[in-house]
Amino acid sequence: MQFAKLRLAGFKSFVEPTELVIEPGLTGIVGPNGCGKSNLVEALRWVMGETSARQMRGGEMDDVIFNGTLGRPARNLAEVSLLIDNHDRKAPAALNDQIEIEVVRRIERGSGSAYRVNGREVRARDVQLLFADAASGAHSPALVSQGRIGAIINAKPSDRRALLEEAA
Amino acid sequence: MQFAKLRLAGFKSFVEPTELVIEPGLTGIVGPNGCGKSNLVEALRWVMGETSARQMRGGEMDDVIFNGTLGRPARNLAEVSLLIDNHDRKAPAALNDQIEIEVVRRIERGSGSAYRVNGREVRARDVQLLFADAASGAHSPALVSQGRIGAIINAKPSDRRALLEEAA
Amino acid sequence: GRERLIVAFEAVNRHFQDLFVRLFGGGRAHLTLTEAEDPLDAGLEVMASPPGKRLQVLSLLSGGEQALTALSLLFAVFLANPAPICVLDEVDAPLDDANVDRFCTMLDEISRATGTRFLLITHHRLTMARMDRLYGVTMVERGISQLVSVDLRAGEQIRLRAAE
Amino acid sequence: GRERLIVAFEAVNRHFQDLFVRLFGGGRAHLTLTEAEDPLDAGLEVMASPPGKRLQVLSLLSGGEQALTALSLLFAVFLANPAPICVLDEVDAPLDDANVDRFCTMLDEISRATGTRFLLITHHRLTMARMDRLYGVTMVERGISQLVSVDLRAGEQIRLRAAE
Ligand SMILES: Nc1ncnc2c1ncn2[C@@H]1O[C@H](COP(=O)(O)OP(=O)(O)OP(=O)(O)O)[C@@H](O)[C@H]1O
Ligand SMILES: Nc1ncnc2c1ncn2[C@@H]1O[C@H](COP(=O)(O)OP(=O)(O)OP(=O)(O)O)[C@@H](O)[C@H]1O
Ligand SMILES: [Mg+2]
Ligand SMILES: [Mg+2]
Repeated sequence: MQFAKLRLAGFKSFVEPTELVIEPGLTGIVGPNGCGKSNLVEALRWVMGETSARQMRGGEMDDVIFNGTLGRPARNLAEVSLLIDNHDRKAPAALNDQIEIEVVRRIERGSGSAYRVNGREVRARDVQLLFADAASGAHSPALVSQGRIGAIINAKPSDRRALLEEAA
Repeated sequence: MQFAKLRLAGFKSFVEPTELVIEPGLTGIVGPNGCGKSNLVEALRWVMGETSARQMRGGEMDDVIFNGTLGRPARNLAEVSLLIDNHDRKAPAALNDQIEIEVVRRIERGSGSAYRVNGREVRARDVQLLFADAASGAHSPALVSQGRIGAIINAKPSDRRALLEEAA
Repeated sequence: GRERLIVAFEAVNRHFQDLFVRLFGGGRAHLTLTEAEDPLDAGLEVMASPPGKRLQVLSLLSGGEQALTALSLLFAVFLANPAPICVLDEVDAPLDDANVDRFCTMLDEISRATGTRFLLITHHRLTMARMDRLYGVTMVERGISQLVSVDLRAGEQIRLRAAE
Repeated sequence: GRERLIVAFEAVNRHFQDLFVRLFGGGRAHLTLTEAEDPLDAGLEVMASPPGKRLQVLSLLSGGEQALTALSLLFAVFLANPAPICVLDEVDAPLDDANVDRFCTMLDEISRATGTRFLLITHHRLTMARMDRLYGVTMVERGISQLVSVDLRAGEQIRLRAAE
């Protein structure tokens, strides 16, 4: 399974539909302070089933929905989709006949979020299992948020053990 | 009172006598990772009366004494001195007749540290008061250690109040 | 005690609002003392809105915006009671080039106004280029620190390259 | 449970020792499981000595040395169970130029070996110069993020300037 494309609309500062193609090798993301780079990382974590608003730097999960600027009104809907290339046929059995897998998460202000995989409505649990089988997911140690390197250094030895368990 | 010169010997990675002239304006300190830049900041905090080994990134205060490399043996003595220019006669009364004030702190492995001001032995308390009167000192908010900016942001509002008290 | 704290709060808040606008090149921000029976138990809350954005708490800002806001607060406290020396250890690490530039301009202005001597530890070439002088710390012999004064001509090289 | 943890520990420790030497250009380091009745309650301690220095705990290393050691640990865990995607948000901020260079070389090698796709958020011009492609995020309209693909020729400009 390869991650091929991330699409977002109404998610944090990305109010307009935005598409990030994820290609092999090293892709750099640059831009001034406050322009939305870390928001992209959060969109990826969120579509993979993140359930904690704090991980999204917000107070509640509705904080991921575009909340307006001095020039534009707030939105009530946010949607992120992740396109996965399954040419190597490594997806879980239920989905392995598909060449492409599209995972979509959508949230409406005040009424929670819903997930779809290739058009079919699924539970958060199903999405989390899909990614866990692919050694990824919202809590993968390979997603390193800003400032998290410091947390590894200052962690107590028993907290660092959690890293080992991811490798087991 | 102006800070004019910092001299150190046997302090952390500065085993050889070293002199840093502190001039007006902006002085940059540069160099590769691990070369000793932050150790200089700690030398300044230490000579102004720092009593916590943790603030010196060590387990006990003896950790500030040069503890050897693959090529050199450890030392048993460390000494830092701070030269203050008192042309503007703003020092506390007891010292105000002096044009220059030299504060020296010396530590011997296993037997604690001793302070001298212009050659006379004094207590840690006297040194701390000298600097408190000069809006400075080991805990001055104007000494910002590496990574401390993050601590201000993540602090609880009641912790940030301590900053206000420094200004009062 | 209470009187002094309120007076200090007002002075720091005035400096904070001014420094925030200078560092961000616009926007607005203010401090509030959180509710408490006794002002001596109150906490300090920071509200900030970078240019063109809505007012929000510190945690929703980006990494660089948070660092810049914390620096505004730190220097607001400093200006209320200026110290003879100020040492900053890699505070510019999260900042982009435009913010580094505004930050150095602010330091220059504060140093001229208060006579405070600054020591800045940095890896940022733009910050190096704005210094009055540079010291290098090297470990020619492994594990042994040595302080050398960097010739300003070499510093000039850094300035020219950074300015491109 | 216990068996798997010990096997994982040994694999991670081997990778950690190898990556530490590659990132620091020498030195040595190892992991230890701290004492506990049951290995499932043990903690992970990190001992490291940069080239030419004595072996010590993490807290005595410098800011940049700690970050580099943490990255060695992170990628040691990663290599034990490679993920299809790896996202790094400004992990190069505390690193000097020589360490940024070794770090990018390591990422290149890992990406070729495992096929993992990397997204690196950075302000470091040397890191930008080592990427296969660059995306820029801008806020032409204040508060509204827009993603643009940076023309590699412009990227080339960054490479040329960084290489001086
Ligand atoms: N729900 C939301 N609606 C609109 N804007 C939002 C929302 N949540 C966060 N933001 C904005 O996103 C900005 C932060 O973006 P982000 O943290 O991605 O910046 P960044 O590019 O990573 O910057 P840095 O280089 O400083 O780390 C903040 O200024 C905040 O105002
Ligand atoms: N008592 C001591 N004796 C000898 N060396 C010491 C002692 N205490 C600390 N050190 C060494 O000093 C080094 C750290 O120096 P310091 O933290 O000043 O580096 P730095 O220049 O600030 O680096 P960075 O850019 O990564 O922050 C460590 O590698 C450590 O081995
Ligand atoms: Mg960010
Ligand atoms: Mg340092």
